[in-house]
Amino acid sequence: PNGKKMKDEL
Amino acid sequence: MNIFRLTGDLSHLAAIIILLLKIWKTRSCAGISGKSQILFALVFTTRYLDLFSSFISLYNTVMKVIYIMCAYATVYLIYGKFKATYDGNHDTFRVEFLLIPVVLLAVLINHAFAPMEILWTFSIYLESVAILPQLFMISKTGEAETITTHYLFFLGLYRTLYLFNWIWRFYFEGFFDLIAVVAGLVQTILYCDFFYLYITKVLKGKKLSLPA
Repeated sequence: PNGKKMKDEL
Repeated sequence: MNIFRLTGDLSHLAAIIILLLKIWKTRSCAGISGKSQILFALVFTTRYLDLFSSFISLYNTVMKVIYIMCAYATVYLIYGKFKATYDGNHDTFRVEFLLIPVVLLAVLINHAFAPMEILWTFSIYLESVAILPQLFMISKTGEAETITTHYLFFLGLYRTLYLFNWIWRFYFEGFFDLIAVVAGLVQTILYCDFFYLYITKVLKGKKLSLPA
């Protein structure tokens, strides 16, 4: 899977 | 938010503050790579542009602002206030060898071909290798002050804890970010050699010095 961006991480 | 993520963030914060305090208290940035610190400032700047576009949480915003401010404060102390103590002769890593491949990779492999996404991806890739000028400097001088090794330990621990955080999120939240995970793995691997020296030497009360 290409995955998705974890926007909540630092 | 899970325990790995929180301790990872706190470990990152500890690293940043240890470095700032070391420079401030000793009035010296000897042994610190200004180039690595500029790269980290660039990492935070390009990654946290979303401060202007989206609000995630108070925690998220506050931490981002603290990281950015500390990064620029560190760069200012090295190249401004305590410039006379900066060991530029030993800080000779060629950063263009990192920046050029990282820019190319960010343009080629990203989640979406959009300016903000490419900058975010650039920051992830750059962070994974931004410590190299610092590690290069230590290998060149053959030693590091103990406080500098504590800084490096917490900085390495942070991304290692994030790896556990990503495993957690994969299993419990169905989240998976291939770009962050691969870059995080690379970043952690770069610290492995240092972790070994830290545990076998520094934690036993010896100074970190490399064989000539």
